[in-house]
Amino acid sequence: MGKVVCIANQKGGVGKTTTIINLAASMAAAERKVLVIDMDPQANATSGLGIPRNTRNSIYRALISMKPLVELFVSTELETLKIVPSNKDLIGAELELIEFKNWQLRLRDLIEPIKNYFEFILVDCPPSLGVLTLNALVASDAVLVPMQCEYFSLEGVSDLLDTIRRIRANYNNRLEIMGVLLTMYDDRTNLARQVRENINTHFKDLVLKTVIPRNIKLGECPSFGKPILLYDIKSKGAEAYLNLAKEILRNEKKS
Amino acid sequence: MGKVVCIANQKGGVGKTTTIINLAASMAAAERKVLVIDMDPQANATSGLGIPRNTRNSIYRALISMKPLVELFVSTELETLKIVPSNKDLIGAELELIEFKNWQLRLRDLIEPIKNYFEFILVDCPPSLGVLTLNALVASDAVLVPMQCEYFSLEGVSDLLDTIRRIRANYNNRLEIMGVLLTMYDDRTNLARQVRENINTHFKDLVLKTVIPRNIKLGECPSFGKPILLYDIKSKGAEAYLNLAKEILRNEKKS
Ligand SMILES: Nc1ncnc2c1ncn2[C@@H]1O[C@H](COP(=O)(O)OP(=O)(O)OP(=O)(O)O)[C@@H](O)[C@H]1O
Ligand SMILES: Nc1ncnc2c1ncn2[C@@H]1O[C@H](COP(=O)(O)OP(=O)(O)OP(=O)(O)O)[C@@H](O)[C@H]1O
Ligand SMILES: [Mg+2]
Ligand SMILES: [Mg+2]
Repeated sequence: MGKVVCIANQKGGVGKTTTIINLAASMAAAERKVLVIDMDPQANATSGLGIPRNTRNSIYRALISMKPLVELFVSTELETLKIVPSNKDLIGAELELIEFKNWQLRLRDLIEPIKNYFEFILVDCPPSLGVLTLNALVASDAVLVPMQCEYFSLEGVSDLLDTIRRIRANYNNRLEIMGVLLTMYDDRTNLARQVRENINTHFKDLVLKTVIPRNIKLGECPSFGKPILLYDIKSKGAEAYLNLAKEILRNEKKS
Repeated sequence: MGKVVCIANQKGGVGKTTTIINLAASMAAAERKVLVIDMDPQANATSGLGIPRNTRNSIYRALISMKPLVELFVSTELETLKIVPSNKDLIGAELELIEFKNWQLRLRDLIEPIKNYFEFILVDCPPSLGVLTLNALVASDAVLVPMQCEYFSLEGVSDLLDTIRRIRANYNNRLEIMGVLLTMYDDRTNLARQVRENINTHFKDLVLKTVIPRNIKLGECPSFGKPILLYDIKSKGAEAYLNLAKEILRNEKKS
């Protein structure tokens, strides 16, 4: 039974896309069947996995016409990893989607028929709490929240938690928080250590044990359209995301 | 005559808010009258200037009820710097705003009566090309585009330029690009140097001479609600933003 996980945080640039690309690739390296759905108009998850951003078949067509997702799967360099790409048509989609009755349920209804094809379905969200992110939260079993150890990141998290509670109450009572992931962590700064302490006090055991360090290779690999494990498997970035995949797969076995 | 400048880039986390706070403060330190308008639901510019995010009087009330902006000015620690704050009411504003006829013109019409009170009116935008950013572009004389020297940043800039062209053609023919500002620049990495070369080839003399280096003090000062020049005037971050203010004020004199 496929588990749907959205990677969400309305704060921009906290590592949502970097996390989905490299977590999905690490799971696929462990022979798990994974689907990535790119719900961000920037289409960074699409290009980061080596798929052109201008494909005609994108999540936009599915959201507007309810075209079955199975017709939109695109293969990647990893055998068990597929993606439903995004493109810039998605920029105007929010104003179009709200014209539909029950617009909040469209992604959930698109995923339902293909849920059992995969072990994990990971959804990348844009940096906002708008229509696209709401659709992803309604469609998901769990939310993974990447957080930078910086002040502005800490500030916005209460709005995200309020939105998750609201979605759970009105549309999706199974929605849980899979975990909070610390990203771009630089152990050498006081700021990072202080914010980390703050996050640990606030989120307790929701904070995942794996911490993603700042690692330049993670910034380089998207320009080659490759996840980090196909770009530089020996890097600290690759090691961290492989550990993240192991931790998440272990946690899933227990529940 | 006040010049309205919006700080926009739909890519998240590129330094939009850090730029508006520190550019505004540096201009105010040079005794220029400046107004900051926070159009981001995250309200980071509001808290970064030491104003509580939960103020009842926010840009949301003005956008929805056309309450005159002059009634919403809040003072900051710098005498000639005022702000119209944001709060989380703005999260749902996009769906409410589009119910109004000519929703694209609301911020422009709010700014018109107070334009001459200030030399510069700086508008912070959320990381998207949605209703709030479109309102800001329609209301502006110029756009300042912060860019990180990373691959994903480069990828999204063509969508931003398309949107600027569309706004110029349909709503605001005076909208120009004030410049592209390189932020969080780390001279030691190949990635940053390569992307910088790419940006210089693409944007030529639109790229501002001042480059903002990565500087931990810029990450620390928001937690004290102070711009960098009131937190650590000797830091590289403070020096860079003071230089940026000088460069922009010099360019404005020439035009
Ligand atoms: N651990 C890391 N070390 C170094 N660079 C990183 C790391 N994680 C992400 N980056 C880089 O930081 C930038 C922001 O990351 P990313 O684009 O994944 O964040 P995002 O949350 O998806 O952004 P947006 O809010 O725009 O969708 C990118 O240029 C990425 O390459
Ligand atoms: N030059 C710099 N050196 C170090 N840290 C920086 C610098 N500029 C910004 N930061 C930090 O990087 C993070 C992202 O910056 P900021 O929030 O200003 O970007 P933004 O574009 O406004 O983000 P969003 O897209 O979410 O609105 C913040 O935590 C900020 O403190
Ligand atoms: Mg992203
Ligand atoms: Mg911001």
